[in-house]
Amino acid sequence: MNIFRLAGDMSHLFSILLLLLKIHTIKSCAGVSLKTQELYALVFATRYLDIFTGYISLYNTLMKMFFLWSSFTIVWYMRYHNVVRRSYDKDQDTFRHYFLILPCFILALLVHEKFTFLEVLWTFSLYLEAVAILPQLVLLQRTRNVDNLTGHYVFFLGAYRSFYILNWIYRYFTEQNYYKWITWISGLVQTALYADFFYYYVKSWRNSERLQLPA
Amino acid sequence: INDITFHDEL
Repeated sequence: MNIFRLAGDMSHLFSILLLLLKIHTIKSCAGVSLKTQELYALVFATRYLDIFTGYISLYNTLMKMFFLWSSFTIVWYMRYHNVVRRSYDKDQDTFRHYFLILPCFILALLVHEKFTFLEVLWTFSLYLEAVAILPQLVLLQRTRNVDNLTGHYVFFLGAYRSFYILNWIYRYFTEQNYYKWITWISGLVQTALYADFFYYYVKSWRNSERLQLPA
Repeated sequence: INDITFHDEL
């Protein structure tokens, strides 16, 4: 564990807590893409299967259980909670996220570290996570005024993978022949998708004006 | 642990 990875995990944890706070306290999911939440639930479900087969540390296991629990809870709130679901703008959240799942799965069947059931699903979860934010970014462009909590949620979600990139650089230079091309390239693609969001987020923060993404 | 590729990161 290094400071970059801890910062990344804490940023990820914080982003989910922000979203849970928004949904649980003000019972609203306005501006939040259900499709991105569903993709993330699938990412965690296919990546954290190893909590049944292996044990790394208490931290690792607790974080995996929290990510699994929170992602499915958020999807449940947005789909079935009769107050929250009313604030979900389904006619704006129209990204065809099913078109992301199959190509990621096929790519995982073709490009992976080892051709085993767990490893292919793990690789699939990496590719899917790289593109999972797309429905949310599209929704933000359509939602004229993005509320602060949603903006902060997306920012910290993007920041977590950026910290992970620093973590991979650190590990590359400090550990003997440590390299994970698949993870690194997926992480770079994932972070690159946030580039313009980061630009407008920092700009709105500097000018202390509401966050607005150009259509 | 070399039978399953070891993923220590979240």
